[in-house]
Amino acid sequence: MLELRLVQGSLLKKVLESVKDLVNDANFDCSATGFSLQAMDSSHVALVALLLRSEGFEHYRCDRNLSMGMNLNNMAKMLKCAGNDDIVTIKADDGGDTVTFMFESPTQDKIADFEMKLMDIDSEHLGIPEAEFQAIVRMPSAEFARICKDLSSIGDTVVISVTKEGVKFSTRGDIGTANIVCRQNTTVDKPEDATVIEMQEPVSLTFALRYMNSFTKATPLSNQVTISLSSELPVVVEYKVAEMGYIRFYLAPKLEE
Amino acid sequence: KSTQGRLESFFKPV
Repeated sequence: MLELRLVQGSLLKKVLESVKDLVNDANFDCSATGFSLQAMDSSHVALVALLLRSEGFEHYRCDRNLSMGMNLNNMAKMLKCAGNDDIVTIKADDGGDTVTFMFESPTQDKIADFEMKLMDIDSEHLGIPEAEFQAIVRMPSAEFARICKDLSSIGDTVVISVTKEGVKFSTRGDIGTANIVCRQNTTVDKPEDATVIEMQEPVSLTFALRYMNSFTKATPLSNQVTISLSSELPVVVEYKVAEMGYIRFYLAPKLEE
Repeated sequence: KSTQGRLESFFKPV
């Protein structure tokens, strides 16, 4: 038996909106730790890792570890039917072939339940070791989204370079080139407007903008994004999910031949 | 010239 009650149901809506175009089907894993997901896109270039810790739920009952295969587009369709202020409860029976999403309005005057068919998915889990990064950039998520969108109108790839000067996002295409440099800026009124660059050593990597733009669909989840870079390792683009967890996107770099 | 890396080149299946 599984029963997870999330008062801030809009978080789950936002999570699904941010992953449904990247991954078609995925197994959601439920354990005492929390509600999690790890899935790759069909070309095995990008990976999403989600964790919503059990403490973040108002009620969290998970009698035994459960893996539920879901079509993320269908799950997103169902969660779209929840109001932004609704409380969302996820329910499933051990060994069952359905999951139920229950939506309660804040005043309890409307209660809806949507039952979705589960599916069997052969999931390939990758072991992601803890890594030391050469550079970690924390910046406003809206700014990062704007940069990715702007550069993708010029080119297909972005070179992200971190030096003492700051972080540089560069692209080139048929019509020309573009460079955007963001410097560390901690003298801001609001902490979410800060740009913080922690550099162990300079690093420069190239990534497909199509994926970066897809990751920025998580922007409504968090005011800040963290970009962790290391030579010849996938970049990690992380958005915190309120106080309860994170959504991390890994993207393999373009490799020089 | 560059090629798109795959995740399996960096992380091992478990």
